Amino acid sequence: LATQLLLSNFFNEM
Amino acid sequence: MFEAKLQQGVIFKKIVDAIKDLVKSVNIDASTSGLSMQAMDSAHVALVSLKLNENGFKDYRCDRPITLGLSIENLSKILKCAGNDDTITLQTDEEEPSSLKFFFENQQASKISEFSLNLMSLDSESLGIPDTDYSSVIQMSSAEFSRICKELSSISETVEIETSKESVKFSVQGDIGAGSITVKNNQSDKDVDRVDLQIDQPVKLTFALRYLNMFNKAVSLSSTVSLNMSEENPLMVEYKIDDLGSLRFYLAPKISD
Repeated sequence: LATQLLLSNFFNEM
Repeated sequence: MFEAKLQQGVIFKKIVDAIKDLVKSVNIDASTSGLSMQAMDSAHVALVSLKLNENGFKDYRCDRPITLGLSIENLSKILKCAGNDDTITLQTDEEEPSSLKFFFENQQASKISEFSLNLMSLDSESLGIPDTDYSSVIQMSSAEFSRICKELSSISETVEIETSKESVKFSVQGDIGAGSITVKNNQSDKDVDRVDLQIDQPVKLTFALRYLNMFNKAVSLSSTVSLNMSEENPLMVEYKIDDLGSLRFYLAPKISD
């Protein structure tokens, strides 16, 4: 099974 | 004073239709250079980024930057009243507008509709998206990509995209079985068949198909779509809007446990 990552793993909050 | 007149109002209708399943409310930032919007889905897995340049509008004026908080559902209701051949004008005189005016005019200027949409104050959740030099870029027919995603999502909810110098492979594995679609470089002069691969580094990434199927609602904006990937990076799907700007979708990958 694959785990869905979040965008905050890649982009930082401004 | 802010006023933006789009000759082909249908483009604005298509943009809102393309994002309404993904985001519920958005901040549109208007500045002298044009309109921009960035919003994430409720799960913070996908992000939509819209940029419309001022020179793509028939008329454009923005005396000072303003933020317009819009409910996509309510915006959709108003845009339903615009004909596909109408020009669409957005306008407000206030500096801190509480509402945004919309004018829809038919070609003969014989029918003019005016609506005012109440604005929302939304906290800006914007993310810093670094300019990425993607190691694998695929340009292909947006209809073809949309079809691939639809077909494969009947087998699995997850697709693995693997690029190599001469092809891109979409693979799925589900309870009923498995499948893959391999698309090769094709310099055909027919839009629907042309595939242009720029692979500096091959990638193998996994994504949720339901998001890709939502992104593909933008297929009416452009006959081609570009898939931009680098290892350990969100996928960026871009629909260029002729002479106006672009609609981009970012999707965080899945990792196999």
